[in-house]
Amino acid sequence: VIGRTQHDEL
Amino acid sequence: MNIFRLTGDLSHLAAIIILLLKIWKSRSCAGISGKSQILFAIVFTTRYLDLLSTFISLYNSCMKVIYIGCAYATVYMIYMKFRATYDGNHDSFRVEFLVVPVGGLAVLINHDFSFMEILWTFSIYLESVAILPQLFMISKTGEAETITTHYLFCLGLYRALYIFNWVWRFYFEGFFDLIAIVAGVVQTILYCDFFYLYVTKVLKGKKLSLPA
Repeated sequence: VIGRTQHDEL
Repeated sequence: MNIFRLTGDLSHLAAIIILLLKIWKSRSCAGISGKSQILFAIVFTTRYLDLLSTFISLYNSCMKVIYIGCAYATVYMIYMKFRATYDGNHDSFRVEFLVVPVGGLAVLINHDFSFMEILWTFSIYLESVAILPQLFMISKTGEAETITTHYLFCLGLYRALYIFNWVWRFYFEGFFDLIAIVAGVVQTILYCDFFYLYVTKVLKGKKLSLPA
């Protein structure tokens, strides 16, 4: 899965 | 930030504060599952480690500190300060049956096989089932104090609102995080039977009692 590792949600 | 995510976060904050005040004011944690509260403390700890490394916004950092602080304060009150009122006999859910599969799944299915990312994924999966010990305890005692049902309602509502937030972000920002969405949907589904009882009973002024 394409990386989405900047989590801006609580 | 959108209205669904903001109201979702506020609903989550409300739930945490309601529980904290309920235990503090009544000086009792009767009917509260300590195991669920420990799981929530683990969820926040594993998810908010980036507090030290990544700054997103003042709002984001403040809320993370508040969530972690309240979670540990709640666990402290249940297991230390008011432990005499802790109903261990009914809080008998085997949490290892949650933590182990969730841990395995987080290692198998994640966005990036890195330490922080696996912890974040573990936290997302764990949060979706963390309320099970509490719901199990209510099914065993056959009832719940009204303030506890308000706590559960706000807690369930928060992730339901997040689902609308994810729809909003997909539509307006083209952003979506499948792991968070799937876990969030599962989490919300687990509350459905409680939501039904809450709307049909508590909102009509009755006490929430399950057919034992």
